[in-house]
Amino acid sequence: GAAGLIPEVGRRKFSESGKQSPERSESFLNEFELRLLKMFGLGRRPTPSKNAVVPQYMVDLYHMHSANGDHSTKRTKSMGKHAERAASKANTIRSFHHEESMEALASLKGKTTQQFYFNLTSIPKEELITSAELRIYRDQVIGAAPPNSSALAGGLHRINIYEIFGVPVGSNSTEPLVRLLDTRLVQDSLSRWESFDVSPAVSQWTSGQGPNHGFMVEVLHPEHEEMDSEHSQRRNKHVRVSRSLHQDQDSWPQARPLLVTYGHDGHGDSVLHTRQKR
Amino acid sequence: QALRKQRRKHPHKASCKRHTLYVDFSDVQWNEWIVAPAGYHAYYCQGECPFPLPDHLNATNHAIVQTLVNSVNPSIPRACCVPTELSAISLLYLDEYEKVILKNYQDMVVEGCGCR
Repeated sequence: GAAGLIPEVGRRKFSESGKQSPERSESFLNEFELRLLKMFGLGRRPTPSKNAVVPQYMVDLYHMHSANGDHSTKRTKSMGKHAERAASKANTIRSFHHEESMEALASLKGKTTQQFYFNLTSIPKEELITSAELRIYRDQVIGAAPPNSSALAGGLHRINIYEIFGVPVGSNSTEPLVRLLDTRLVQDSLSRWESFDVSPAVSQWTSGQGPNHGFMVEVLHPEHEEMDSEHSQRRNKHVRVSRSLHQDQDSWPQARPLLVTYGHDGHGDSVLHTRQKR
Repeated sequence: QALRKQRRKHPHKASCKRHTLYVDFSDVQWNEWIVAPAGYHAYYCQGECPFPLPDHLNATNHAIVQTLVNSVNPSIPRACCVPTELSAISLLYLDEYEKVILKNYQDMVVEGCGCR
C-alpha cells in the first residue's frame, strides 16, 4: 500500500470500517488502485529522486496550456509557433534527456559531431506521436559580431541534425549511416534554444517501423573551415551538446539537449483545446 | 417555535447543485510526483432531486419519470444528483521512469450538476 497511489490513511480507514472481510477489502483497494494507475497511464506509483530534473521548457509549456497561464509573457511568446501547433493535436507531451553513457563526441576540421540516444521505450504503444522536436541550447560567443554588424557572416555556424539509421557493414568506415532531418544557420551573438523538427524519425521509432539508433548533431562553420583546431573548439563549446563541452556543471541539467514528443492516446481533447475552451 | 421545531425535525434539504471542492495533491501525497498544479478545483454535486423537478436541475426524461414514481411509491429511489458536464485539466508530472510528462486528463472538473 505504501508504494501505491492510495494514501495509507485511506487504506487503513477502509480496512477498519469492517464493511468487508480483511481479504476482500484488500482486494477492493488493490482493484481501485489499479484503476487509479490506469487513469494516469502509470505502471506503478512514481517515486522520483531528489535529483530528478524538470526541464524549464516543460514548465513553460504547462503555463502556456493551463487555464491560469499568462499568454502575453515574454517566455511563452518566445516558445514559438511550432510548440503551439504541435500541442494543438496532442494530449500528451513528453520530454527526454539523452543517455549520456551512450554519447559519442568527435571534433575534427572545424566541426563537432555528437551522437545522441534517447530511450523512448516509456512511450505507450497506443500513443500516436504527431510531432517531435530536438532542442539544443546555444550560448552567446563572447566577442562575436552583434546582429547588425557588417561582420555578420563571420559569426555564423550551421547546425545539422541527422537520424542515424545504421552502421556500414563490411566497411572500414566508422561513420554511421545518416539522413538529414533538419538544418539551420545560426548566429554566434545570440543565446537561445534552437528547436529542430525530428518528427519523421521519432514517429518511425515509436510506431515500430524502424529501430532507434539515435541522432547525430553536427556543428560546423561554413566560413571557417580553415580555422585552427583550438579556435574551432572554442566556438563549438557554445553549443551545449555534451557535458564535456559544458563549463558550468550546475547549469548543465537545464542546458542539456532535450527531446520533446507530442502525442495523442486517443482519449479526450488536446492540451491546447482545453485552454481555448476555458 | 413550533415551526423551528418542525424544521429541526425535517430539515430543508438543498436542491442538487455544485459545491466547492479543492483537491490539494499534498493531502494524498501526490505532490511528490505531480509538479504542477499543486491542486485544483474539482467541485462535487450534492443535494436533493425533489418532486416536482424544476427545469434548472437538468433532469433527463427518465429522471422526471423516476421522481414521479417515487412520489407515489417511496420504495423507488429519487433520481441522483450527479455531474452532467465535466472538463479537463493538464497535469505536469514525473512518471515511474522519472520522465517529465504534460498530459491532459479529461473529466476531472465538474462544470455542471443535474438529476439523473
